[in-house]
Amino acid sequence: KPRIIAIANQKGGVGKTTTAINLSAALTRLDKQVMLIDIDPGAHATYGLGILAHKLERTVYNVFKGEATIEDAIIEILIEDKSMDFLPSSLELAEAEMILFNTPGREFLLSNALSSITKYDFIFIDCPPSLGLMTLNALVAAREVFIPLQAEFLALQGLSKLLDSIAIIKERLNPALELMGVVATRFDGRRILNREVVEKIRSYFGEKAYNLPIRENISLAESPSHGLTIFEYSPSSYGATDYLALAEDILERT
Amino acid sequence: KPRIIAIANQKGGVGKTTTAINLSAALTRLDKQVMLIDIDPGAHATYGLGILAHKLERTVYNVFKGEATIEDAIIEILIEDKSMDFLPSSLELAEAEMILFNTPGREFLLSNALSSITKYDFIFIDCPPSLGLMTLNALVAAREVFIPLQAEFLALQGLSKLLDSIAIIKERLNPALELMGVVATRFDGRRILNREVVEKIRSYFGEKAYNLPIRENISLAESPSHGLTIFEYSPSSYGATDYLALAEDILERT
Ligand SMILES: Nc1ncnc2c1ncn2[C@@H]1O[C@H](COP(=O)(O)OP(=O)(O)OP(=O)(O)O)[C@@H](O)[C@H]1O
Ligand SMILES: Nc1ncnc2c1ncn2[C@@H]1O[C@H](COP(=O)(O)OP(=O)(O)OP(=O)(O)O)[C@@H](O)[C@H]1O
Ligand SMILES: [Mg+2]
Ligand SMILES: [Mg+2]
Repeated sequence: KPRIIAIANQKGGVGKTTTAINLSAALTRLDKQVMLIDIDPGAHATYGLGILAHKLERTVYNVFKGEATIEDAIIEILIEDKSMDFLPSSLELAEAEMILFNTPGREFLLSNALSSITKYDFIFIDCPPSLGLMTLNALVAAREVFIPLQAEFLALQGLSKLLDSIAIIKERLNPALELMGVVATRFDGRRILNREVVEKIRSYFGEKAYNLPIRENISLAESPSHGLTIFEYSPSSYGATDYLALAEDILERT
Repeated sequence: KPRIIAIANQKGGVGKTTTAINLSAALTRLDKQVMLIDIDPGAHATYGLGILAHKLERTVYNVFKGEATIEDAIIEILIEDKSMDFLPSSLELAEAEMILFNTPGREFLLSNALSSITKYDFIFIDCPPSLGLMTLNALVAAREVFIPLQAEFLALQGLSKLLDSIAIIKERLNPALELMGVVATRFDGRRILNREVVEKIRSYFGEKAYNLPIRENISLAESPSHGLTIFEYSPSSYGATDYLALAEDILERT
């Protein structure tokens, strides 16, 4: 049974997509079977893997509309000598929120589509920066939520809103939903604020706080513009080291 | 008649709130009458000005529900020897999207509330990182849209989606809506990608691209955690210089 993990945080620009792409790639390198799903209407994970979302015929939107199965829409992404499956987003998803809003079972679209999928070790879902219908679908389909968090001001304030939403969804829609953990991103040891917030995260979350922060690293900001994961773009960078260490930490905790 | 300007970009973390707070403060220092409105359910502009959104009794949400007027909910923010008015957000706004979704005239809530307000030179609206109901309200109430843009990969791709949405809103809901312009944020001259994208922005937008980028500057990331604008926190920093220069550029173009 695959671990289905939503990568969510309604705060914008905290490293959700960077984590979704590079953590999926790291686990693929460690011989895990991985599928990555992009349900952000901005399709950043899709473009960041070098795929032109606006030219695709089959995306997650077609799956939601019942016009295609996940198998039809999947794109295979090569990671060195291995590969992971990728379910791309669509720019039309932005309209989907409005169109699907009054559809019965609107929160279960993704969960229904995934119900017959069994072959992976991990399924990651990259969420948009809001608590709207797409993120709702991810939190209903997932069994775990993984939260990238930029160690800045307000990081913890926004988090309590997200934890409240998770609790409501667990109570009403998805009893299996659990918090997998929190990881600090874009960490710069020279910034006092970063160090202070990371300390707060550790004391608040205990062992659910993944120890090693992902360090601020220019290669992570550049790799998506080449359509590459960090492992192809700059394999000896901090970015590659940190995401590999995070993947190993996740496997050790299993 | 006030200039009503929505600060919008559905990409997360590009500097919308940082621009909303510090551009409002810069124009206040230049003797303009300014109101800043926070309609992001994350209430980042509210917390960033040192106001605890979760303790407030009157917010923009109460205005939307007809329980308070804008005058009732406004908080005066001191900027040195001057002051600007601030309409705070509420954490309850996240539910508002769902609750108000089927309300007739749901896109006109903010525009109706502002219809009797005449005394300001500028009214800025800080938007959340999505094209949902709150941003829709801002784009219907505003006559201009100002777009902060991080000069990274995908910056321009996301922009075309926003420009499409603006065109639809102009056609169907708010014929007065115009693009005021685009400003590059978090600019670091050493990063090739930043320089390349800024060149593209200039060639694409012509004089609607505000010439001076806002430079990456640690004081801008730190000032909200002290509840201060950049002018109180670090008046001689690049951040203060750049936002003052942007304010002067806006006034010269008037
Ligand atoms: N560790 C890092 N070091 C340097 N830059 C980073 C790092 N992580 C992310 N970034 C950069 O920060 C920006 C935001 O990252 P990303 O797009 O992954 O965030 P997000 O949370 O997915 O954003 P959104 O809320 O729009 O979905 C991007 O430009 C990305 O390249
Ligand atoms: N010029 C700058 N230099 C350094 N840091 C900056 C700059 N502008 C913004 N930041 C930092 O980048 C992060 C994102 O900025 P901000 O919150 O203003 O973006 P936003 O677009 O409003 O985000 P959201 O999409 O969540 O509303 C914050 O941590 C902020 O402090
Ligand atoms: Mg993202
Ligand atoms: Mg913001």
